[in-house]
Amino acid sequence: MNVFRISADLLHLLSIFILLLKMQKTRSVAGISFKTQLLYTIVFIARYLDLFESHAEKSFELVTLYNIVMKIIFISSSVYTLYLMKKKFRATYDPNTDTFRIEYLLALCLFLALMFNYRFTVMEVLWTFSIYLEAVAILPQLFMLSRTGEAETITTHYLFALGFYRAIYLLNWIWRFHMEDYVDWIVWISGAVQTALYSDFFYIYYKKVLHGEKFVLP
Amino acid sequence: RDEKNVKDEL
Repeated sequence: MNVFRISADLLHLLSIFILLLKMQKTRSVAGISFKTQLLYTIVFIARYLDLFESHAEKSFELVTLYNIVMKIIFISSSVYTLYLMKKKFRATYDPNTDTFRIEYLLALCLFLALMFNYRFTVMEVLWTFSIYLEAVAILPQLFMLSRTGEAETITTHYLFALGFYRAIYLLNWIWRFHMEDYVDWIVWISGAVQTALYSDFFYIYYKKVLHGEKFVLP
Repeated sequence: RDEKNVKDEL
């Protein structure tokens, strides 16, 4: 655990908090892509299946407890978000702007996970699938943003925190590479792709929102 | 990457 990793995780938590705050405060899920939220839920469940494995034989360190708590928070908050979007605030969701075809993303990531993984076991392929899927899970949301052309400020704060947390993970990996000889190509390449997908968004967020303007696409 | 393939990140 280093300062980059912990900051990134806290920023990820903050992004989830902002999203829940946005929905509760405005009592609306307008501007939020259900498809992206669904993909994140699939990502968390596929990746954190190890929660259901026996922990008895693992050495129990503080970081293990930390990971377990975070995994439970990520899974439960993403399922809760789906509930809010599909039930509680359903009337405020506009499916006509959320039209990205996630079937292709799911199929592509499954194919890549079957082809490029560290070990060909069910758990390992699902973990790899979740890494690839997380990298592209924001695409329906960015697509929705480009269709509507503008976003509420709180929604842009959510997206910024969500994108920036992965950017800080890049620093964490550089740090770990130097300090621990840690190497993980699957995670590194996916993380770089994930961060790159946000570059346009980061630019507009910096140009407009940070200068007190509304987020409007040029 | 070591043989145990420890996944200690989230």
